[in-house]
Amino acid sequence: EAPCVSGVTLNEKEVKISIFRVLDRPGIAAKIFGSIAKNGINVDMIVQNVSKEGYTDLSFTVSIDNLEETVKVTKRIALVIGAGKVSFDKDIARVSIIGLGMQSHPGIAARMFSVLAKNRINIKMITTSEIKISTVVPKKDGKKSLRAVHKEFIE
Amino acid sequence: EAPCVSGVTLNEKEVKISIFRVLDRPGIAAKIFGSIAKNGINVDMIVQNVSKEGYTDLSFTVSIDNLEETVKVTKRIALVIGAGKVSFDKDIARVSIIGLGMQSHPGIAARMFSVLAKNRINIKMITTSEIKISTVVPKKDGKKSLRAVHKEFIE
Ligand SMILES: C[C@@H](O)[C@H](N)C(=O)O
Ligand SMILES: C[C@@H](O)[C@H](N)C(=O)O
Repeated sequence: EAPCVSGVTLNEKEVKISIFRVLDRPGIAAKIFGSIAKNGINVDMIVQNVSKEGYTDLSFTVSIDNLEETVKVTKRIALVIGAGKVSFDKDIARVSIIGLGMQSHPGIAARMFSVLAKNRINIKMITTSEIKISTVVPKKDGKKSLRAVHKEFIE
Repeated sequence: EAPCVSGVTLNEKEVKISIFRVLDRPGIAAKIFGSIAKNGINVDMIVQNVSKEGYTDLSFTVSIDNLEETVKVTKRIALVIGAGKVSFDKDIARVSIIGLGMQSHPGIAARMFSVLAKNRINIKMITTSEIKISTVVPKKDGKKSLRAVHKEFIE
């Protein structure tokens, strides 16, 4: 079958914010992101994994220019919903591969993760869909990741 | 600005597998998904949120037909990498909205989450990108979610 990865992207201008210990019941995600949207802040990547004992963590990325305001807004809403602590991480770069029908090519994600592993790059977050596989890596590894993944899939 | 949500999808044929307490260092994700790919199993959604104290959880979805084999393979690799327990959840449906440039429309995700919240539907997992916002909800709420989100964005 034809290779289906059409591009690799690097975003070094984002920061990640996490709200820990969020109650896992309807309305919580709506409150959090409604609040952030009301402040006109664009949210890029949102990640929520499964809850444990009724609580989960929510992480999301915003442009670095919005860091201060986003942290302020997030801490305010975290208080309202009784969540745990809010933290932010500027040490990130987001490397993604874009393609079509990637879910029916087992191993595309595995290949991307292997390439990063071979370069000793730690994967801090992962989100995937049929059209895009995104990994968040340490900021210093952003360009190295882009080159390595580009070499693996595009060249 | 022109509305940018072009479609809503529902996938009721997936199951979610989680590996808890995975060591957060290079090579782990590659081992897990390399192993699954070697067995010819297609992986759809992969979610990894940030680690705490050096460990994180990895969740992913596969077609329900692959459940048994995937659990077997995953348990085997979990042992190899010294991860914690492996669990699976058949009680899921994945509802996604697809569009263009959604990250520059603050509030699209918030609107989707609000619609689900108004219908008292709990969001079990979230992954987003500029082109797709995916939520995993309880299986019984799949069709209701699809209708509600479709009504909100498409009609
Ligand atoms: C944690 C959060 O996503 C919650 N489950 C909600 O539905 O809003
Ligand atoms: C947890 C897993 O993603 C690990 N950080 C890796 O890079 O493989």
